[in-house]
Amino acid sequence: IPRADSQCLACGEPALDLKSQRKLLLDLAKRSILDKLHLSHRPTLSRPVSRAALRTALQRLHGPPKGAHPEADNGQEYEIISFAETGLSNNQTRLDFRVSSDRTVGGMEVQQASLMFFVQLPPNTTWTLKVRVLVLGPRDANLTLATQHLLEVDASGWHQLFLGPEAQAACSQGHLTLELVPEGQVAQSSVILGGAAHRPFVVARVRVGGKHRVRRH
Amino acid sequence: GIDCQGGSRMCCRQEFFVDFREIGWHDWIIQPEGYAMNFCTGQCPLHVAGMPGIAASFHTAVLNLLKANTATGTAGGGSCCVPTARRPLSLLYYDRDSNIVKTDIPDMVVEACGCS
Repeated sequence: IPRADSQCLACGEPALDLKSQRKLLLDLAKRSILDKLHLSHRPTLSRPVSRAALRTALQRLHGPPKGAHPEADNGQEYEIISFAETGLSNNQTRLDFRVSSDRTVGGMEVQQASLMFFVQLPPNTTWTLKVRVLVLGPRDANLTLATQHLLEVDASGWHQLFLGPEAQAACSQGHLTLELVPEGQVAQSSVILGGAAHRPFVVARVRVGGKHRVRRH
Repeated sequence: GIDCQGGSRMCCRQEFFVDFREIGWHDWIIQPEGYAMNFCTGQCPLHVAGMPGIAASFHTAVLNLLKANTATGTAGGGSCCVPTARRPLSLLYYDRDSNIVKTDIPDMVVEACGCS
């Protein structure tokens, strides 16, 4: 950092005073990070996440897939954890996820998505759970059934369900709705929805700006 | 490459740490606590042009000095102080829907500088 009275070493211009230089560098750092995250400005948080939910979710985040070469086609990889907005409707639990479209620059490709949910079951109980994937219809009017998964749950604790291409496509559009429909008598309340540390969430592995990226010459 | 110290005028790496708390970004960036926005600054006289880092051998520097002084006219264009090694910045942050996002931004942290 040049002395206040001298020229800038790199460009020969009269050196800025140190305070202005610091401000310039901080603004440059902000701009650089926001540009690389495809954000026009820093996000303002709509729904704060509790530390307990954050800690629980981060234990399930994993590094990039082994052998992945993000530079291979210049795409940038993201792992996104989206907590459910939950609602109950006639004995079905509906989970709404908003996988935000901040990253739509260059097209967002969801490579993998899985649902994580916590179940509290009575001992020695096996429970069949139907997970229905609902997507917005062509004119964004109603939700229609895209596919469903049948799950046998025989122990309390966290469970992971890998979601198929229909759910990945819904995530790519920014909005995924799942319905948990219990089969048999086990009470609906077995799926723990509330409580900071047990909120259901979706983990999505996303690539932005991959193969179709316009190369700058 | 070398780090800038005191009145160093030769090409070097200037460390510059941005503390996210200082700029009010610690509420949406979960990890890390800051960003090392290091940059390259300093002069690249001809006899060190093309060095991967100024720490190249004295012998090479003298040879290049002889070349530069005997070359007729000045070699085309100057030599600039540029990054020669960089690493990614791993970020964990909240997006506007309060989703937790983890990503590695490639080539964000300058580790070494040298003369082009």
